[in-house]
Amino acid sequence: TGTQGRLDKFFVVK
Amino acid sequence: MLEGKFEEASLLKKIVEAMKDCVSSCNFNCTENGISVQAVDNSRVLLISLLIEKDTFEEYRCDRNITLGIGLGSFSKIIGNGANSDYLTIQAEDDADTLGIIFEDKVKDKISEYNLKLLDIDADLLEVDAMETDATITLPSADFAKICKDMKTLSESLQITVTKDSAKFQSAGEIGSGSVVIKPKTDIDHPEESITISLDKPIDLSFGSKYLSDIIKATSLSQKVTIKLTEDSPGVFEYKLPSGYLRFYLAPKFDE
Repeated sequence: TGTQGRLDKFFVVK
Repeated sequence: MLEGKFEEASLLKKIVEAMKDCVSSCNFNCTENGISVQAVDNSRVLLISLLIEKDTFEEYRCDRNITLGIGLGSFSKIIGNGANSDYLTIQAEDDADTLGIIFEDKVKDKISEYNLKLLDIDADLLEVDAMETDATITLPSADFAKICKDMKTLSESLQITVTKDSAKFQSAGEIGSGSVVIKPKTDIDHPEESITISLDKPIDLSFGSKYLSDIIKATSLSQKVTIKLTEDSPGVFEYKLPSGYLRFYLAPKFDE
């Protein structure tokens, strides 16, 4: 049912 | 010095209950405008963003910015000792290593005081503010919680598709499949029952059911939940506070 994405792929560290 | 007095302990109880199964500890950043938290779960899939604005409090003062590292399990145990209707005051000196928690019974002449040991938490912050949104759904939070629970019985994934006039939630697994379709509705007598869907682009996203189970623990905070979706981006699930919000950013699943 698909692979779970990670937030680090979408957001940069401030 | 920080001092924030909640009209009812129940609000902070609900906030902590909604967060503690997702993250075990996090920094509460206190400024003159209120208290904010950003925390990511261990698997770095679900991010919590909390804002408790100054106006939420019966009384609030914060002379200098303070960061309070709080273990949510321990915090939950201590605030569980107060009655829901008690006043709850949190208090910390500028260089404190403990957080004072004071309950005042509104009927009896009773004051209970606790101290929570603070933690030193080193965590990075993610830049989440500049997200675009392709589709926004607002629906009763209890309805969304039921959809997530019902679909979780079928599969570890929930697929959300949004078109111009409907949002479809569906799951398929070994025992079978199911779907729930909702459409916009205006209920003048019961505005909290209204559903709105606004759409710039059609959406087709899948999310992990176990993370949605964590998100819906915030259901008691607000009668409504707003879901902001963008293709190939994390979903945002927002529960409004009387003044502020509790938001969850959930990374989607994708096909290999």
